[in-house]
Amino acid sequence: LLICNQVSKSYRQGSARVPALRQVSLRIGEGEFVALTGPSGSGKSTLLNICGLLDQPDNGELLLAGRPCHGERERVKRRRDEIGFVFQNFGLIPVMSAFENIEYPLLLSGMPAARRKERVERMLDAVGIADFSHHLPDALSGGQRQRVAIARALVKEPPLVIADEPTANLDTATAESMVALMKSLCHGMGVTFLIATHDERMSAHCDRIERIIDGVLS
Amino acid sequence: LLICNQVSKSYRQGSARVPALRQVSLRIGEGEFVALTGPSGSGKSTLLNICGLLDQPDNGELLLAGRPCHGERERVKRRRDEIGFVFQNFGLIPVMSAFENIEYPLLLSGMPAARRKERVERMLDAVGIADFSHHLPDALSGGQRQRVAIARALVKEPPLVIADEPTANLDTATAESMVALMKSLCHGMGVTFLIATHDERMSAHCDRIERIIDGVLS
Ligand SMILES: Nc1ncnc2c1ncn2[C@@H]1O[C@H](COP(=O)(O)OP(=O)(O)OP(=O)(O)O)[C@@H](O)[C@H]1O
Ligand SMILES: Nc1ncnc2c1ncn2[C@@H]1O[C@H](COP(=O)(O)OP(=O)(O)OP(=O)(O)O)[C@@H](O)[C@H]1O
Ligand SMILES: [Mg+2]
Ligand SMILES: [Mg+2]
Repeated sequence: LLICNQVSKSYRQGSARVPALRQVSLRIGEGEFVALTGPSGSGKSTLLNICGLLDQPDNGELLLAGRPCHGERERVKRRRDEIGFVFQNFGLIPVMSAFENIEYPLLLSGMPAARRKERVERMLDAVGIADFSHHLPDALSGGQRQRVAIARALVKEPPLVIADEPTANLDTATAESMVALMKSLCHGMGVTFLIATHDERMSAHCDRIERIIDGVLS
Repeated sequence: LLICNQVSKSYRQGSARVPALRQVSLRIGEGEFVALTGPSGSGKSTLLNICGLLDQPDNGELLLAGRPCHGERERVKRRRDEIGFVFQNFGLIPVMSAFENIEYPLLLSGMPAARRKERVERMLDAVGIADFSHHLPDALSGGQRQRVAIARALVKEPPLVIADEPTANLDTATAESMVALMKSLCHGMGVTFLIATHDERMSAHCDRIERIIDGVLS
């Protein structure tokens, strides 16, 4: 489903260049549940942003469902239709409630209101924050915000979910139920997962663990 | 050093009240290294914000070094002089580099420039981001931001450090060195630590583990 070929990315920092990814090649098949681990600063978020069509590599190519992405318009469309993304810092919309944040991707997909409501409420239950559906993000605890971010990424049951440290703020019981939720989508709906994590509680459940150090996939 | 007596706090949410803390009583002695654990949404951040003089309880009292805080002016002063705080979402100043974010508490303390530079560089080394001292927060990885937040809380070697999930975004090796850094300040300088965490790698090293569930300290 996802193929990276010799992907490289570096950042300009003042006069220097920070090499974040060095010729990374990676193949992920449909329905796989893959963990990406590595030290802090090793390039996990950078790689996920490229796989999630949020950013472009300096070199190399990315194929999603066998096809490369040409141009911003196509990237935006495919990102919206084919990928659910859990950001490392959650990326919730501050002026929208938990319910509205989770509903948002469904608005873009043109789903009718009654079905949206039913789908969002199911997700709120699944991540255990039904009682907080009307809270704005600043009226939610860290782990509650993280769970809204997870629910938002999953609500459309997209073919590919990319999650960047999705359990970092969660206690063990909550983390375990998030893993179970993701696995059920994976095995039940064939959703593919690529998860950056240093959390053993998460990587322990993955089919495959890819390791990255200093921008190099080993 | 820190005494909470029957501290209660609830939040208004629309017409409802969300009880976050229920008559919490807690005593922490000088030089103790205490973990506060509990499920997501159980009240950890709320309790830490009160202990850190960032927020006030609805009921009950807080004594810091035996003395209560009266009035905003005194709270600001004592917060600045006596407490280092690691926020769950880091709270870095976006327009300031890693170096400047860590230096900031020293500016408020009137330390001369040469000593400040020396102290900040020591902290940057201690948290392993010396190479990124000039990066702004958005040019840092999640775990690098977290380490800047830790360095900023420790740079003044305050009598009390309050840390809210300080290792959430860190790989195991980095997390272990952060714990070692904090313990050395604790045992070497007698700094007291109150750390909210669900991270076993952290709580395993604490003298004491306090558990909170639904706003009640057991
Ligand atoms: N905009 C940027 N400008 C300069 N350097 C950057 C930028 N974004 C990231 N970097 C650097 O690129 C490297 C890789 O960052 P990345 O966020 O991919 O790491 P990571 O593996 O996700 O780390 P963590 O586990 O701490 O989240 C880091 O050293 C970081 O400082
Ligand atoms: N401003 C607010 N308005 C309304 N409710 C709030 C507000 N801030 C926090 N809460 C609620 O108070 C409860 C306690 O929140 P708190 O942030 O203290 O939990 P926590 O233990 O730190 O959780 P986590 O482990 O997820 O970070 C949560 O249920 C949260 O939704
Ligand atoms: Mg990252
Ligand atoms: Mg919290």
